Order: sequence, then C-alpha cells, then structure tokens
Amino acid sequence: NFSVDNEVGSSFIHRRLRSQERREIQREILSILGLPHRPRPHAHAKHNAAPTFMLDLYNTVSTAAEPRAYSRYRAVLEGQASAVVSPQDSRFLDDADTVMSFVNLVDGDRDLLVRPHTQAFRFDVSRIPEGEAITAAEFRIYKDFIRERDGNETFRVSVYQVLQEPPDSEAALLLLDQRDVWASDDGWLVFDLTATSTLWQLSPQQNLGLHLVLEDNNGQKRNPRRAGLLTGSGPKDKQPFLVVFFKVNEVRFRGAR
Amino acid sequence: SAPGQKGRQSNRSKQQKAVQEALKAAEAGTGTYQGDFQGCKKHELYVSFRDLGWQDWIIAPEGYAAYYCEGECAFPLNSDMNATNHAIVQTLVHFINPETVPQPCCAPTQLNGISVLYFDDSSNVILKKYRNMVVRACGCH
Repeated sequence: NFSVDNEVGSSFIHRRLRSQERREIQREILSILGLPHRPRPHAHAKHNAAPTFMLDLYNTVSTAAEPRAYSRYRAVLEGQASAVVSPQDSRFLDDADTVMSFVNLVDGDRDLLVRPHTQAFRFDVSRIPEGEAITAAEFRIYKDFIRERDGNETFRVSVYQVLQEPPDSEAALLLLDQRDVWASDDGWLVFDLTATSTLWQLSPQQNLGLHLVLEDNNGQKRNPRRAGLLTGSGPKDKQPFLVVFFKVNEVRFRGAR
Repeated sequence: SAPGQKGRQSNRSKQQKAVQEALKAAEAGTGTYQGDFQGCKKHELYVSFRDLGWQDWIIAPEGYAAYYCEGECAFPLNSDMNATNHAIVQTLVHFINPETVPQPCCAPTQLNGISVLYFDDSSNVILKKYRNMVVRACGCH
C-alpha cells in the first residue's frame, strides 16, 4: 500500500486514502477552511482576469517554502496579460487577512444596448467572510490601446455609485472616482471603492451597482468601447472585477467537537 | 505529594534508587533508559489538495507540508527535545510514579500559517491566510 511519490518528493511516504478516510479528511479540512461544503465554481472561471490577479497576490504572500504550489496554474495562465499587483496593493495585502475578488453580475453587452453611453456593474459583496472588516476595495477595468484613433485624444472615465434607479427616470448617482486617459493608454485602470464597498457590506439593500461613464474632450458622453474599455465582451483575462481587502475585527474560536 | 502509608519508607527508597540509577545512566549517556528511545521530533506529513480531488476549486497551493510531532518524552529530557521546565519536572515525577503522572506530550511548539487561494460557488476568488497550519518546531510539553 505504500510507495514513494517522486512528484511530491522522496522524503514523503505516499499512501492512497480509502474513500471513507478521504471523506473524513475532506470534511475536516473544509471545516478548518471555514467552508460549509466544497465550492463548485464554473469551469471557465479560471481563465478570468480576477484569478490571475489573485494568483499574483498569492505569489506575493507565499513563502519560499511553497515554490511548487502554483506551478499548475502558472502554466495555465502563462501568456495571459497579468492584472499587475501595484505597490499599493502590496501595502493593502500586508495588512489583510483575506482578499476577495468579485465577478461582475451585469451582462455588459446587453446593458450597452439599453444605455449606450453608460456601462453598469454589479458585485455581490453580501457573502463576505464573517467577522472581517473592509480595509480597501478597488474596481479594476482594462483599457486597450486604440490604434485607429489619434493617440493624443483624451477621455475622462468616471465611476458613479447608483443611489436610486427609478424605472422611468434617470438614476441618481454619486461620483466616486475619475481618471483622464489617453487613447494610446493600455493597461488596468483602478478606482477606489473602499467607502462604497463598506456601505454595501453594512447595507446590502443599498447595493444598486455602479455606472461607468466615458466623456470625450468636449465633455460628450461616449460608448466606453470608443476609448478601448473592455466592459463585457473581449478576452476573459481582461474582464473587469472588484477586489476587496479584509482584516479580522474579532477573535473567533473554533467550537469543540 | 504521596499519602503517608505503611510501607511508604520502602516505596520511597525504591523510587530514590530508581532515580539515582536513571541519573547515572543519563550521565553515562547509555543504560536501560535510553534503549530504542525515539525522541520527540518533527516528521514529514504532506497534505495534498490534488489528491483530495480539489484541483477544480483550490487554485493554490496544490498542497502543503504540514508536518507532525512524534516521539517519546522520556527521562532524561535533553535540550534536543525542546522541553519546557514543567515537562522536565513532569518526566521525573512520571519516572517515580508512572501510574499516576503521564509522560509529557510531544507536540508543536511553533506553528506557521499558509495562504490558500480558492474559488467560491459564485466563481469569486478568495485569498485567505490560515494560521497554525504548519509545524515549525516540536517539543515536550
């Protein structure tokens, strides 16, 4: 029943677990991880931008003792554009106990048909870890280089929190953050959403999402795609996402079993 | 302390003799008290998330070296076993009175954390630090 597993390392004695043993170990480790059951994510999710970014964060925090740990996913993601971890993210990371990325729940293409000059985003931050407080939150959206436009053309990208969305009138919006970008710019745009995410955490019913608005040099609203913003369609590894940093704000004890 | 009973003198002298023998053996570095004795040490134990069939939701790591502590905390404890002062006294008392006082336990004295990166049911990604997952050092408690 015992054999040396060369892949794991000659110092480890490897024994195949019986199904009952495997189930017990799985149950115990899930309990340690604080999970009620084994998660079942969509199979295609691993190619999204958020896992790539999160893997970069993981690599930043991992010790030298775990060098092989991410090799499988590194190989999968090789060649894909990485959602680069900035020095600011590293600072947030030092202070964080948990980091979570959230997928956008709005179908970007369908939304642009309804509102051609505004892109809506929605992130469900209600299912966040218990007893943890938000220390920072960033909305990240990728801007591609626009070849066919004048490189000197500039755009203003504004992100608003939706305060009210009456069915037959304009939405009430609160400006959260703005960026001026050149048509020739290429890379991730990062918007601070710390206060808004904290509000959504405390009052999930106030989470009506975000609106992104693009204006040209003349202050005219434009389709966000005009500036190369990847809002819905486009490569999976450049899809927008929300990343939130948490810190434990209470001491938790595991119950005796 | 031991209750005063008849035959106490005889018991005490037996115990004292045993302790003296043990001390002599310890000084000589040999003797019946060392024998096949396996001291308290850190041993390899790898937890493989891949073998648990979790590669679809745990992004990293594939697994981690958790280690475990095993070995006897027997008289005489030496510095190799990273024993607490209390463990040293308990070993001696166990030696004198094995029926009443157990040997100290070989257990982790230093633990490290690991970070785990995984998907939830909604395909959100979670990076979480878990404390006390990896044994760094073992000792007699």
